[in-house]
Amino acid sequence: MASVLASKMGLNSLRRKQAKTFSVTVVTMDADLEFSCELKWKGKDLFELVCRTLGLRETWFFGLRYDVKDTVAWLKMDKKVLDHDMPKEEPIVFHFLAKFYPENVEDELVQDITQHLFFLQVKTSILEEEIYCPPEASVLLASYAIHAKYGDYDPNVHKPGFLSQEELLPKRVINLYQMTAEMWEERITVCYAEHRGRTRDEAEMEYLKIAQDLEMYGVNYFSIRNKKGTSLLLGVDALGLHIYDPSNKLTPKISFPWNEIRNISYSDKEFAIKPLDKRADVFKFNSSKLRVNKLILQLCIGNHDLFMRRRRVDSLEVQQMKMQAREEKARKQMERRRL
Amino acid sequence: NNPRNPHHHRALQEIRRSLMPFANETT
Repeated sequence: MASVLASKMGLNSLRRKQAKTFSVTVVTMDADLEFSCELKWKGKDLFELVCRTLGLRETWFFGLRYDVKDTVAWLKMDKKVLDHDMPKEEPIVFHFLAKFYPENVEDELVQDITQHLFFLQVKTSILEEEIYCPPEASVLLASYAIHAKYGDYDPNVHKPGFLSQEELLPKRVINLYQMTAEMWEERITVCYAEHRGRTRDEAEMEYLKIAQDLEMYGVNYFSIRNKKGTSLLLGVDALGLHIYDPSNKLTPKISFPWNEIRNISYSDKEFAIKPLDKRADVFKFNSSKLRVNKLILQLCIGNHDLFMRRRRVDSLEVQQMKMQAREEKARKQMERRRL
Repeated sequence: NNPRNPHHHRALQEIRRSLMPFANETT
């Protein structure tokens, strides 16, 4: 008996020594997930596991982001996870985030989980002031965020003070006015009461629609220099590339829509945007950081691919997935009406 | 930038008006 036990123990420690796994933590917008990955896994294996765990099928919007030095990078699907240049202390931390954004949020997002993750990500970016949000829009959006959290407005339940623990507005907005917390709550509650009759899901979608209408998400900004050495901002989004003055992130000086670009090349650490119109100037730029240049290139390719894909018929698999999700949504709505 | 939905547009204008009297002098 003892020898059997000893041999079993020996076997277990041997197994441990030969462990072919490493641990990762995947932080989503509403949960932290722990996974044990095989050493040979590629980015795709981990990404697919996360999507399966979340029940998320609209995978094309998302990516796994990690911090590297003073910037961020996205896990490559066809490269081994451990071959990426990142700190290897376990658990390795990744953030599961929207990498690409829809052109039209209402038409394109199908699953509730996709919508929820987008909602949480955009809301966080607005509250943390990564995105500029005018004061009046902050109040309107806060009323929909509250609606998404608390359900439909009910004056018997939602009494003064019910928002006292909530983070409602960007600090910058609060500092612009001489208003107490109670006054802000009252403003937001007035709006909340005005859009009664919606479900939480509908409130989330309304939030995203308003934010999209006001162009408050979807652009990835990068500090760049043009060939004359002028500091500029580059914005990459679902519709194309935009060049901004660093002091005005909202109105581009020049835009290059994807369908008007003949080609974007990257060589000798320099980008060149060649417009379709051969008479138009080629726009050359770069970022001083190699990692940022790589990130720009990845986002250009990914956004352009999605732009082209939106203009083609969905694959059978995607058609089926969208149909299932729509049926599920319709079934839920029917159930709600019946109740 | 105005939202496509006129209802939102009106709501934003109303909120802007209601905030105005409380704006800090510097704004």
